Amino acid sequence: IKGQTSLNRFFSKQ
Amino acid sequence: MFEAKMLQSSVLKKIIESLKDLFSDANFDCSSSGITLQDMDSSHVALCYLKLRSDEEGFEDYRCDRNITLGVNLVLMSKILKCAGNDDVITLRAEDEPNILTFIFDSKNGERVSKYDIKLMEIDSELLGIPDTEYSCVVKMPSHEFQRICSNLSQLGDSVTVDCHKEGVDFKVAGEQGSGAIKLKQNTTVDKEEDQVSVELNEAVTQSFALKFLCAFTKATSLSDTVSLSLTQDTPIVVEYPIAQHGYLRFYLAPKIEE
Repeated sequence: IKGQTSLNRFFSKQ
Repeated sequence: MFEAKMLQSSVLKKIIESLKDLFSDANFDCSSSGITLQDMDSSHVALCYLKLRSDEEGFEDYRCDRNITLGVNLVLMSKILKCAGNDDVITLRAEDEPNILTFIFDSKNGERVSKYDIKLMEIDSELLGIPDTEYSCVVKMPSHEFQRICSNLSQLGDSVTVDCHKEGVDFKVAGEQGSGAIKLKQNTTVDKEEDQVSVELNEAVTQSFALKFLCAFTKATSLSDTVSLSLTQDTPIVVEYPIAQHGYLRFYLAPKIEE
């Protein structure tokens, strides 16, 4: 089963 | 003072219609260079980024003396925009420290002028820095084709696997009750550019994404004849709709990754 990732994992807070 | 006069209200109507279901409240950041909007959905899986450049032809007049942020409920904005005719010229206006955003709709024949004010909101949104990277693969295709693929495959499952390779791009779904696959071949010989399917490939990519979000993004289909999908393995996909004479609307979607 593939898990949904979150955007916070790829992009940092500005 | 901020004042932006857009020649076609239909463009703004389409933008807001395509956003309002996933992104209910959003900040419009206005500066002399134009209007941008970045917002994430409540689960932090999808993000939209809108750019409307002030120097493009879609704006008849554009003035922004001071950088301002307009926090707007997009559902309310969509209701207001439904009051505008598709051919109306639309003016957005706000003061330097605004509490309200004013919409003025001028009919083409000049016989009807409507004015609506909405209250602005304080929206505490988390801005993400999106690196400007080169993607392993960029697929360009007719936007209605992408909409059809997402709609067809969502009948059978929740996730689509996008497989980009040098011959084209494959979209596959595998659900409990069945599976489906759509193969799009690269085709850059058709007459009209907007009907072409092109694949720029540095490296092959195979990645899964939630169809629920991709289907939501395709609400922007009427904004543009074409859409581009930019992919790199194990990073978010970018779905970009160019907006003629204005800029673009991009959606980012985090991938599904085997943990």
